[in-house]
Parts: sequence; C-alpha cells; structure tokens
Amino acid sequence: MNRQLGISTFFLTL
Amino acid sequence: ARLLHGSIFAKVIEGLRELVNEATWECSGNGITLQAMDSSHVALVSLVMRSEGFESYRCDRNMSLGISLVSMSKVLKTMGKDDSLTIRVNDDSDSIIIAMESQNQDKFADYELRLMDLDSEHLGIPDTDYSCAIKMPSSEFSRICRDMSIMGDSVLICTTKEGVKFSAKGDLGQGSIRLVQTTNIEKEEEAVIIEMKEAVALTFAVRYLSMFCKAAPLSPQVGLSLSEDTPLMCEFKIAEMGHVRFYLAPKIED
Repeated sequence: MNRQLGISTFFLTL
Repeated sequence: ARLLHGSIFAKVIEGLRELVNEATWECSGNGITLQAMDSSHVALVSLVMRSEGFESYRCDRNMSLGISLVSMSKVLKTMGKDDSLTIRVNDDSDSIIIAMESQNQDKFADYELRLMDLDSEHLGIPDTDYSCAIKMPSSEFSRICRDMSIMGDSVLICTTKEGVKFSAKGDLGQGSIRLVQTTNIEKEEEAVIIEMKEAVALTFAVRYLSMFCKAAPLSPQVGLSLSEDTPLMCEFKIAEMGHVRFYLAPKIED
C-alpha cells in the first residue's frame, strides 16, 4: 500500500 | 474589479470550490491572489489574477476577504453566459457585492455575500526547477484521470523521452495510458509536449487530480510539472491575467 504525504511536508508554513 | 466576460470568474470558482470550500482572497493594487489547502492538507491551490487582466480594477488599500466559494458558486450560477461581472467591497463593509450586467445592458443583477472571518495559513511555495514539464490538452488530461480512476485510487505517472505513461491498478486489475510526444505540431493546443531533464516516476491520488480538472474549462492546455519527492504542479493559465496552480503531495511506497 502507498502512503499519502501531506503538502506541508514540502511547503513550509510562513 | 470588473470583467467583461464574467464567465472567466465563474470558471475560476468552479475550478476551486470542490478542493476548498472557503478561502481568503488577497486584494492589492497588483490584483487578486488566493492560496488555500484542501481540508486534509494534501493539496494546495494558488490563484493569481493580475489587475491588468480586468477591464477595470481599483484597490485603494490591501484587503483580505474571507469568501465562501460554495456560496459564490451558487450566486455565479445565476449569471448569464455573456454577462459582465463587477465585484466590489466598500471600505468598512462586511460583505462583497457581486453585480452582473447583461450584454445588451437591459438586465442588472446585484447580490451581496457576507464575508467570513478565516484564519489564513500561508505556505511558502519554493521555486522548483522541475525534472519534467508536460504540456497537453486539458480535456485529454481530464479524460485520463477519469479513465484511470476506474482502475484504482492512485495513478503512477512515469515520464520517458518518448512520452508519458499513466497507470493505475486495483481490485479489478490494472490499466495504463501512454501518450507519445507530438512530433509534427500543427495546433499547439492539441500537442503533447514533454521537456525532460530526467525521467520521473511518481504516484498520486487520482481523486485530487480529478478535482484539479474542474478548472480545465479555463484553458485548452494543462501544464504538469514533476520532480522526484516533490509535489506535482498542475497549472491552468487564465488568459491574459494569471493562472490557477494546484500542488499535490505524492504518495510513497510504505
């Protein structure tokens, strides 16, 4: 099964 | 902000409203921008509508407007297909005014939508030099997402210098669609163009890709940009004024 990553793993909260 | 073709704004709203129900519209002298994540924080949408793309535009001071896209969509559904659209907010007002004018100036509709108080969390989107950039007809991409969703809830996108391959597998079995790069480009809009620095293979949830395709009426072409371990960027240009860019985090093998 593949796992969904979150977008904030890649884009930092400003 | 006034648009001669109000339908452009309606297409923007229809392109966003499934992914995000409400969002903060940042208005400044340069135009309107919006950035929002879906409820599960897997995807992000970034909208840019530059002021020069409007028939007329004035913004005396920067404003952040919390707007329900679902409500906006309902109001815009009352708009005639050739209507012009003017959106106005008075300085100390807590609502946004949506005015529609028929083409032959014989019907004027005015709606007022209450603004919402939203805490807008802003993410930094780094400039990325993508390994692979694909341009293809947006209708084709919509069709591929629909076809792949029959076979499974994830789609693997693999690029090679010959072309791009979409594949999905699930309980039924598996399926794949391979597009070959267009060689003799007569009409740019129907071409599949792949700029590839290096091959990529990434897996994404197809239901998000399908939601992004709700913005396909904005542009005959869609741009897909990919790099390993990087969110996919799916871009629909808004002619003469900006773009809608969707970002989707990949899925990884456990």
